[in-house]
Amino acid sequence: YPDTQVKDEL
Amino acid sequence: MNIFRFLGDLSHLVSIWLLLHKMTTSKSCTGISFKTQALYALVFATRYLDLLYGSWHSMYNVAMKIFFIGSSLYILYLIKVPFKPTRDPAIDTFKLEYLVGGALIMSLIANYEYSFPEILWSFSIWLEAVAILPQLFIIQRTGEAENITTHYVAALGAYRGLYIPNWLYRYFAEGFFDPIAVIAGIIQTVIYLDFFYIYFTKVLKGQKFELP
Repeated sequence: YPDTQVKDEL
Repeated sequence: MNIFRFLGDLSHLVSIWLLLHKMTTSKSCTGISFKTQALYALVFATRYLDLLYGSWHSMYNVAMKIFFIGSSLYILYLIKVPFKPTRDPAIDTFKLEYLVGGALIMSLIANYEYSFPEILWSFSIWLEAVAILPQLFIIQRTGEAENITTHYVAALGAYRGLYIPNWLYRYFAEGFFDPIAVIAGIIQTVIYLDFFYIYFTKVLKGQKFELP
């Protein structure tokens, strides 16, 4: 999964 | 950041403002589900305490996380301390065990990695999807709701609803796709559909929110 580790959504 | 996400977050802020406004002006928490509020506090704690291990994306992100954790604790305090006499626990009887247990099971099945932070994040996403149910249950049981309470629920529903066009936008514009957030977000929005139907056909036409 692309960038799902980067959780920038609230 | 895109316009849908920003409007969604704005709607989330408005919902909390409406709830605080309702409670402080009427000096009561009548019709408000403590259980739903407790679930939101748990949602924010399990999702946003990633601040503690350095998940700092932007000032916007950090400020919102701190605000949501802080305001949810303040709301719990208001319901439990100054406005305690106005709460009727006898109508707030939705079984939390099912919601927390279900979210826990889902977080173990659907996560991006078997690590504590990822499972915690997934738990918060699934729990948020169903956290409004005790509040909707109160409205259904009493068959009516104060207008301000319905505005609060509507703003909260609009928040996750607006995240759906945000995900569509991000998928096409950025190639970003977060299946767990999307599926849980769609479930969360679907839970509101009945409520929204009555909200649009009655409250926004100047009538009281009453179930037929």
